[in-house]
Amino acid sequence: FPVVTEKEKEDKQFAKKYLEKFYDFKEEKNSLFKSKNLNHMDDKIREMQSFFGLEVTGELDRKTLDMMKKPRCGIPDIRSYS
Amino acid sequence: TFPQSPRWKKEDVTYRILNYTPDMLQADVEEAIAKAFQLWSSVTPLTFTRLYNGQADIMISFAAGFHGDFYSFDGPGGTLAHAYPPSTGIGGDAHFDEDENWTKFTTYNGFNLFLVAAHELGHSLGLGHSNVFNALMYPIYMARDTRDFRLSQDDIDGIQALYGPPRESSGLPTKSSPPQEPTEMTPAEAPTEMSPREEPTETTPTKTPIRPQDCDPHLSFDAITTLRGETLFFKGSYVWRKSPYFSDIEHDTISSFWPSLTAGFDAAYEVDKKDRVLFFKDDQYWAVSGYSIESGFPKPIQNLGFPTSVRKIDAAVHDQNTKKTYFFVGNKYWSFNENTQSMERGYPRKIASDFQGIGHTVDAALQKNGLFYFFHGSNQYEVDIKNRKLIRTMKSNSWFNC
Repeated sequence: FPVVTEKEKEDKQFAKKYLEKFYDFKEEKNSLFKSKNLNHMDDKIREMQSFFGLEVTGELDRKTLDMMKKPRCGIPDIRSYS
Repeated sequence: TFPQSPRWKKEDVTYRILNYTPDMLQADVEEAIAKAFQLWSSVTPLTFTRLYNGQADIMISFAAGFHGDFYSFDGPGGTLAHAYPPSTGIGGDAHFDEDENWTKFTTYNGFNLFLVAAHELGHSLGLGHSNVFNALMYPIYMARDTRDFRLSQDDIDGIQALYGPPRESSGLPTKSSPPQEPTEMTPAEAPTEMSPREEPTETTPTKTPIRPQDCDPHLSFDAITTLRGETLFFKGSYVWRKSPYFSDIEHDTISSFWPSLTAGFDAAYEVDKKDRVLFFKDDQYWAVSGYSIESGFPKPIQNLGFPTSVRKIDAAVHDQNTKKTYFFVGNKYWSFNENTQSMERGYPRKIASDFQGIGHTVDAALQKNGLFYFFHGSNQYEVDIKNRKLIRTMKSNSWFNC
């Protein structure tokens, strides 16, 4: 696999925070199955992509990242706001 | 709406401005907030009365970073503000990130307080986010003209689902409002609203041309520029975005990057040292830095030194080595010194005399890796201007891995 560049790590971290804040993504800290987390995050990326009418890929593509970086309101986009 | 659709169980809601941002005059903050409330009172039976002390339903404040709730702000950019749905205590309160630059103008050098306040007050009244692009309750900030700003139908449907339409009245204001701070617009002033039962008249969508295929052999461009290492190709309202890191071409629209710029650029170029891109359309130009459009634009192209006889520019390209920008108009070109910000003497000159093999008008121009690319229709000419040599001719869309 290609080495995950520093930038990609940063982008992933940024996306994780964004999804936690606005899409109720919860990283299962003690999850044995790392892949479980990843799938969960992919689902959340899809949810965000479909909200903004982006191509729903579940991947952190550039358009998705661009949208995440735009100035916005601090309220979550999905209704499970607690 | 929020879970369980919380709403105010009364029609006269109170608000209080707890503090002010130093970015604006206090009167301008008060006006922006009053105007934001008016938007919502004009389409519901709600009235909003300002309190100057004590506990109001909606407490409005500016704060930075951690400010006493579980949702700290994040410095400039990112999150601009947030608000709580209707309930007691913090319910209804609206907080604005003081690390932002707040303004009353429709500028790109800061965030318009009226627009953000109107959005947040939608939350204070019980609305969630909308995924309708132009809706006020869309989560992403979009700079737009606020002079006769209107709620979208989605916003109106949402708020009227919670509170119903405005009450019909006999023309007299139902509540006397203190002269200096009208809390309610008299019905005569209220914008005529389509009542929810009326079917929206079908407006025939203006026919926007569909995007040409990437590898269409006849593809030509209006303008081309570099932008922070990437290359942007413009045609009508469409953008093709080519990155040095990704092989695939991204397809965007001008409005997705710069919502308030009108499509159909004539020319564009980047001065990378200043992280600035200039767009030209007819006899005006705009300067942007990333997403934000610099304040004070558009400006007339005559500011750059063009005679009034020049009504529009065909193409422009900045030479990163000589710091000169070449503007192409018809069969002539000008040279502009970016350091002195002035046109060079001895121009305009004939394009053909200095650019080998370019004997016609130029649609778009680009400098990449020291070489120049001049686009005319569906063809492109690679020129080494140092050695005054036309290297090759290619299709305009050769950059799209066709």
